[in-house]
Amino acid sequence: TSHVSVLGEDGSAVAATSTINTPFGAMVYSPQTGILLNNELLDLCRRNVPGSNVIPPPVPGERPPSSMVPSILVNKGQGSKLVIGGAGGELIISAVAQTIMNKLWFGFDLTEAIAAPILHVNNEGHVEYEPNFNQEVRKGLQDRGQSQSQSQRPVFLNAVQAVFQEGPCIYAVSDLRKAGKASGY
Amino acid sequence: MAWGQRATVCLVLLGVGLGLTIIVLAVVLSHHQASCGPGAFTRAAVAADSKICSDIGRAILQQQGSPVDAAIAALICTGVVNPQSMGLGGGVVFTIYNASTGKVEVINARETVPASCDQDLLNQCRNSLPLGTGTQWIGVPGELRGYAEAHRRHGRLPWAQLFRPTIALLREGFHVPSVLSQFLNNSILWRSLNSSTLRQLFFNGTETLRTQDPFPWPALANTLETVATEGAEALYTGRLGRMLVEDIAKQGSQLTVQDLAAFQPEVVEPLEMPLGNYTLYSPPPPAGGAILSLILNVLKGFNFSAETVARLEGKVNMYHHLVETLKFAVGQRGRLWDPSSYPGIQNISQDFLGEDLAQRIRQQIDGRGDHHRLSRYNLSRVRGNKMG
Repeated sequence: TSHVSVLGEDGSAVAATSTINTPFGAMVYSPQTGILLNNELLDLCRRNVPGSNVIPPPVPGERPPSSMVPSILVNKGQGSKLVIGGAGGELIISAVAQTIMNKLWFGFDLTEAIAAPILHVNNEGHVEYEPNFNQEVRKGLQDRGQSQSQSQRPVFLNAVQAVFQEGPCIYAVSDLRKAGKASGY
Repeated sequence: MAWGQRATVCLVLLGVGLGLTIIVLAVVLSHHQASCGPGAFTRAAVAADSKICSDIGRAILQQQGSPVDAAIAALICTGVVNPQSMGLGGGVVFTIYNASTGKVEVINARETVPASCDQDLLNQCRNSLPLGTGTQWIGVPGELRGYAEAHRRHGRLPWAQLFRPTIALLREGFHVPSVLSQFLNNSILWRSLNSSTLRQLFFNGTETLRTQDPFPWPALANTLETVATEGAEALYTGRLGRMLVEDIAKQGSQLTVQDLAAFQPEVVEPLEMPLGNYTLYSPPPPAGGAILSLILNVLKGFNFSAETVARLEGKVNMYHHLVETLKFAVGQRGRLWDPSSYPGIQNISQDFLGEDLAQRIRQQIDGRGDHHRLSRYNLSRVRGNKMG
């Protein structure tokens, strides 16, 4: 998955997230067109009917569920807005939520808000910590009975891109985790 | 002589005026720069996950392109620079804010289930994780018709102009970026890549391509040129679509040209949720906006702030509430059904953005994380995939 955030001169904005789900998707290549095919239908494995273990079969034309959250937050009163989205499969929502909190609630600047290591909760309710996550906080959470995931995620693929406008000032940041870099003028 | 003196005086006054203007401008700009802090821009910006694609997006804005034009151009570029992450064989979701109308809309062009899909497909879930390789998992690609719809509704520059920078990138000697090389040489991925048809693209003999190896990718450059001149229909109802279907049918895919022709992006209202002085606009199900909104909706009720997390205890407390909220959110993820395919399924969005569920979740969060069974969070034991 990749995300692009754009802010135009008139204040219009676009958050766009595009995806090949798992790295290289279905790993199927069309040599005549040069196109790699995604494995989107794998996301159907996520659907479930509350209280049932049965996963209903796919329906032609159905769109599988997705973690993609290209979002725009607008503060009309103060003339500010945050154009944000992320990549990284099920980490996307954890990463975007924590970036929004860091920026809008905790007063981080945009670079710090994106760079701050995240935590994630997996399907078993265990906590997974991104490398460099604050050790003291981690210890404090364990003291409160938050169980840590036994199997450490091999790699954290979360990457957030965002543009923040505050009056006449525009800040654009791409995640260094993926060697990104924003541009503006 | 008098005329000469008058001319001299005028010139001097003009010079002084000019000097003053320059000084005032310099003060204003430096003041602005100072008030905005380092690294700020003053007019527009693009944040993509590579500098080269951010630059391509910015150039489109400077050519008076719209933000949607810039986003499309940056995405086309990213499909080349980070092909492990996205491309024309995937799907895209746009959230678009129009400053002159204040309106926001979502264009969902994620892939759909093909007409002939194996009804037992989902019995393969467990054995296919975590990579999900194979033609059985291929949906109907939505990427290009998503771009076309976004461009039709919000584009300003000619369609072909959005493709030119990436075509030039490929034609003028493209080399393997470092991030792509890391993925190609990842031990978990290498085996699958080596036994897949991607081998012909990413391997040099027995070795995968390395950073800075030449990577011309002529087949994609030709496709981009065809799409630039003929439009997205070259893939959805034209020659490119037939070639694509023909290629992957040889690998077992059941995708048909009828599937491609029938694909339609959805243009829908965003989810809209107050978040302090902000309004959060995010994509509705089956995208993840309802889950993101639920998380922030619950947490905003605890009024965390820079002051409350300044000390370690306050930070631990905030993250404890975040973890508990994430547990409830993960438990709800299975409810992101596609409302157009399951009209009977209850629309979860109002629930997730409302105050009742948020308040009920807040009341269930106490000081411990280990006093409660997983069923309380509706957490399944089934290990699902890492949906993208």
